Amino acid sequence: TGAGRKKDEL
Amino acid sequence: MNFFRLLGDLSHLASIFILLHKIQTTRSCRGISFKTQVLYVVVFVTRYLDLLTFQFHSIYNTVMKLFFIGSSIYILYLMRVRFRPTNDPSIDTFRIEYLLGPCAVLSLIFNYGYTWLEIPWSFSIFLESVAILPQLFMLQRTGEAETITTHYIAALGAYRALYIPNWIFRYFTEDNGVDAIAVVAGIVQTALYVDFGWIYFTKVLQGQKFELPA
Repeated sequence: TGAGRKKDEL
Repeated sequence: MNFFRLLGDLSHLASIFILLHKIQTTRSCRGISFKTQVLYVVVFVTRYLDLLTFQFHSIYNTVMKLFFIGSSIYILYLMRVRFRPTNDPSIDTFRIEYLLGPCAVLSLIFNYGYTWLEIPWSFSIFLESVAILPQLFMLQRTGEAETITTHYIAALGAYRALYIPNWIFRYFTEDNGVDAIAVVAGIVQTALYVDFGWIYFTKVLQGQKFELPA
């Protein structure tokens, strides 16, 4: 996946 | 999901319930910045566009997103319709275009992809980091606040502060790097609460009224 947006966070 | 993030999210939920409680019981939105509340609606709507893609994460994630969008719009309704006479725009004078413009520019420079989900998401992260400023500005102007209003702001600050140990925890326990946009904006956002937090701890939690030094 690599660094980037954490899609599970609100 | 870890302890810090769960506690942070619960603190965020609590802040909204405190605000609703304040407006309903005092039947007044005095001391609450309408502009900050408008910015939160913009933040939630632009961040949670992914609801439209039905890319499901968890029931928790979806329910929270819907709650944040719904409750923030409901608060605007309370302020603008239900308790409109108690809302005094003459002290809510922060110019939010000075926040919206730079956040739009930043989101075009820093994002995780030029798509209709990623640019609004990035914009919402930057905007959230400064959305409390009209509220803090109003506090500065009036020099005092109802205790319940300070509890609301403190809960918001706690929510932001708790996301920082969450990211540290995730950095060491997961193997997928750092969300640099969220972390940098999150640290800026938390820093904005430091001044307020100091007065909250030294005055309000000691049983005194929230008053700024003259």
